[in-house]
Amino acid sequence: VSRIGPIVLPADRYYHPGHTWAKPVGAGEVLVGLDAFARRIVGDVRAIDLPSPGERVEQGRRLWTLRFDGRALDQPAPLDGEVIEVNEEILRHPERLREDPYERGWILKVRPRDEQCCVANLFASDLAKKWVELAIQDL
Amino acid sequence: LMEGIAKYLSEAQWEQFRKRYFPVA
Repeated sequence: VSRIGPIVLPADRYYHPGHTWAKPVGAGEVLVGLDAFARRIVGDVRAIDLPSPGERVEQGRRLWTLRFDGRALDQPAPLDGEVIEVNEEILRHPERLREDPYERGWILKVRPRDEQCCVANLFASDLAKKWVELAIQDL
Repeated sequence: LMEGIAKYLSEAQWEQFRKRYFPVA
């Protein structure tokens, strides 16, 4: 685990510079969510605009939009693939992302386009930590 | 880092921060 104050970045997943994560969980399935830095920046999420199962997603392109306190934040897909499941609990209760953006707070399950999922263009947690530190300095 | 800091930034500050640290193609 990498930690910056209250912001934790578990070592068991890969991070996109747009503060989404990908965690392989089995045969051709990857969970996707937002990291604790994004969660802290936005505070309480009021709603999430999500793609539906069956939709294709592309690394770096908009995957979802978080809505909070009158503002919105688009976040990118961490990998190429197809959405196979939406976390309905988080969709109905996005405020629960505050408690746990990593386990119960996964947002989508994606079938990756290729076997090399989650290596290309993504950070391990130690590099993601440096990226978060830079952003915090900027703030 | 302040909880929910985005809402305390000006619109211009937020846009600049968002584009740099939350890049979307």
